[in-house]
Amino acid sequence: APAPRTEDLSLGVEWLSRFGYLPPPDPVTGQLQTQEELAKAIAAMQRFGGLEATGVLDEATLKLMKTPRCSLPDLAVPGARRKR
Amino acid sequence: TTPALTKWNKRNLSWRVRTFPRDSSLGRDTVRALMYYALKVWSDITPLNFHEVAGSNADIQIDFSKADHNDGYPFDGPGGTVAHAFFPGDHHTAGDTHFDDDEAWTFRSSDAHGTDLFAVAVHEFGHAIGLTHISAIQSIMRPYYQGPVGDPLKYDLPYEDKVRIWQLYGVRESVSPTAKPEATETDNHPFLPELPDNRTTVPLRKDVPHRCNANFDAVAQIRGEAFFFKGKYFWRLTRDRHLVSLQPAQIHRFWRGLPLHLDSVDAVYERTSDHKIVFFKGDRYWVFKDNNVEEGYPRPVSDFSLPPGGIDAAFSWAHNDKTYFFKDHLYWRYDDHARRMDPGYPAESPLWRGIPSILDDAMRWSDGASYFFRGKDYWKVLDSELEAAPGYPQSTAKDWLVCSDLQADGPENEVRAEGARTGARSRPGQHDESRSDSGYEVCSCTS
Repeated sequence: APAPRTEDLSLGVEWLSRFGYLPPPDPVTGQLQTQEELAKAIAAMQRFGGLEATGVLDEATLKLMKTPRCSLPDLAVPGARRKR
Repeated sequence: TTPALTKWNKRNLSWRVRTFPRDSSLGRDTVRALMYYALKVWSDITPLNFHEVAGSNADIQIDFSKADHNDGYPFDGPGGTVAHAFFPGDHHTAGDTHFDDDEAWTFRSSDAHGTDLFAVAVHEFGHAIGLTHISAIQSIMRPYYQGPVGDPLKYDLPYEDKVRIWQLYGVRESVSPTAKPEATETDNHPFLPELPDNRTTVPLRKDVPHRCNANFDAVAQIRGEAFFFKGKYFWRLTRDRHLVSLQPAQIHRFWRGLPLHLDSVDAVYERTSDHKIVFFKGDRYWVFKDNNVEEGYPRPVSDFSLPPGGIDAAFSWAHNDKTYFFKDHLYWRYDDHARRMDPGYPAESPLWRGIPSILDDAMRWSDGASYFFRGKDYWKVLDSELEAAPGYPQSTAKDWLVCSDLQADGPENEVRAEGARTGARSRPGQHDESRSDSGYEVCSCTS
C-alpha cells in the first residue's frame, strides 16, 4: 500500500489519541509513536469501526475517521488507568 | 479496555434544554419534543423516569454550543464531532448533553441534508445514563453517525442496547425482555410536527373534559391555589380564585414523575407538616416536593394505616391541623406531624353535618373555611363550624370554574354563553370551537 501522506498521518495520530486508541502525547516525545504502536492502534480502530484490521491507514480508514461522530472516546484512555 | 460502569442511583431524572440552536430550522418546541422522545426511548424499557423542568437544577442539562465551550470537548464546526454527553456521577456536569450548534440539525429530513437530531440525541442520552461506545454495527451506541433512525414515535432500540441498559438498571415493569414493544399511545406525548416549524401550541385532545359539566376526581389547595383534577387533566385557580386558563393542563406534564398511564387521581392534599403534596390513586400514593415526585414513590397507602382500596378524599382541617381521609361512608383522622393515625378511626358519617356522606374531595381555603365537593356541587363549612353554611350546596362550575348557568348544563352551550359574556355575537347555528372569531383567545400553560 502507498505510504500515507504526512497530513493524513498527522490527522490519524490526533484522531487515534482523541478517541482513546493511542495514549495521550508524552511530555518529552510529543506526539511521536513507534510504528508498531501506531499500527496496533489503527488495527484496534478498524476492528471497532467494522473494517478489516490491517493496521494500515488506508482510504477506508481515513474515510471512517472523517465520518461525523460523538466526541467521547471509544476506549478508556490507556494512560488514564489507575495503579492497583 | 472498557471504562468503569457508572449509573444513576436515583430513578427520577430531570432534564431541561438550557440553550437552543441559534440558526436552525427546528423550532424550540420541536427540539424539546425530540429530546422528550429520545429520553423516552430509554425510559420505555428501564425503570428510569425523565421529567422536564424549568429551573437550573436539572440532572440532564442540554445545550447547543459552538467550538470550545469549556468542558474539555471542543466542537469543530460542521461535521467531525457532533455531540457528547457526560456519564452519570456526582460531578455537577454528570448527565449533561451538548450538541454542536454548527451542525445543520434536522428532523424528518433525508440523510443528505444535515444531521438527524433525534438519532444523535438517543445516542447521547445513552451516555448520559451510563452507556459507553460499542462496536456492534446495529447499535445506536456505535460512535459514528449513521443517519436518521426513523419516526421518533416508533423507534425501537436495537437488542444490544436494550441488554446493556437492562444490565445497568433492570427491566421496566410491564416490559418483556423478549417481546418487541407495541406502538405506544402517542396522543399523551408532545406533538411532533410533520415538517419542522416553530409551533408553540399543542392541539387539544378530543377527550379533554369540560370544566362546566365535570364532577371532579380531586380538589386541593396547594400553595394557596386551588387545583381541580378530572381524568388526566387539571384546572388551576390563583389565590384570588381566578382561573389560570379555561383549558385544562395535562396532569403528567406538570406533576413530573406520575406514571404516564395514570388516567386519574383519587385525592390530593398538601401536607401541613412539610408542605409536600400527596397524590392518591388506588392502593398507592406519591409525595411531591414542589412539582417533582420524590424518590421511592409510589408507596402503599398502608403507610397511613389506611386499608387497601384507596380513598375518595383527603384534606387538612385548619381548625385542628389534622388530616382527614374519606372512603365511602367512613373517615379517618391522621396526624401528619406525628405521622400516625389517631386512635378510634375509622368512624362512620362525616364529622360535619349537612355535607354528603360520600365525597369526591375536600379542601381548606384561605378564607378559613373548608369546602366539600360531591358531584357538581360543593358545600362550605365555616372555620371551626361543624355544619355546612346555609344556602349550600352551590354549583362548583359556577362559583369556581367561571361557568354561567347555561354552561354548567353542558359544553354545547359554552360558545353561546361565552360569546354573550365577552360581548361577541354568535350567529344561530354557528359552531366556533376555536372561539377566535369572537375575539376570545385561550392560552394554556403547562410548565
